[in-house]
Amino acid sequence: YRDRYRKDEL
Amino acid sequence: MNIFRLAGDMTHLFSVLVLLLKIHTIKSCAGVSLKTQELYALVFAARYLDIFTNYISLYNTVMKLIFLGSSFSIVWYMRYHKIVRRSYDKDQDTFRHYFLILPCLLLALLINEKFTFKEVMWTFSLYLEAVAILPQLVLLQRTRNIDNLTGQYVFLLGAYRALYILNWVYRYFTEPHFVHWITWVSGLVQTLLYADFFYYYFQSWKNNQKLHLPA
Repeated sequence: YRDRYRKDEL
Repeated sequence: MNIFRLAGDMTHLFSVLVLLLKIHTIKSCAGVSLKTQELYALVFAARYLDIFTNYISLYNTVMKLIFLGSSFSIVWYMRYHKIVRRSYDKDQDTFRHYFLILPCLLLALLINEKFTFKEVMWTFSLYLEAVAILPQLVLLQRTRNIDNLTGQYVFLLGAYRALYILNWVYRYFTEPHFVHWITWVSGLVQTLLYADFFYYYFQSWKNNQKLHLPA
């Protein structure tokens, strides 16, 4: 979840 | 998504479109550093490894494809297009950008949030993006008269990361445990590298003069 959460930026 | 990040993404998008427009319409890349373009292509390649495995949103995927496509096509234009390549001043664009890649890679191996291939490559792309503009800034100091499009390109490229900093501040205060020191520090360093450019860019705009950086 954390990964998906953090990688939402370009 | 917040207004700062959207504005940052649009500014970033606009910067690559300005550059593509310049190269595609007037078939010239005078004043543009191929080394910076190559570094940026590497940044996007290393950062968007999970473009097809980690779906966030249509917007996210489309923007990633645009950044990947534009950065690689700019490199292709400057290297192989028979007309554009003639206007590339390679004897001025001499920054040894390979000396930037290795330290960023080593630093990413040492300082990262998780020691996995994807995470290290992602961190590498952050460090590399922070210094990717250096060859371009050095070239601008050597180029006597900087044409407007190149000046606007560099300005927009610096502005996008400054907007991202506002986005991180906003997310820090509105989202619980949104703390990413690595992203913040490299984003801050990146923006600070533009500081003197912004100063001269603003001066030239205020005095309505041609932009040129002191050697």
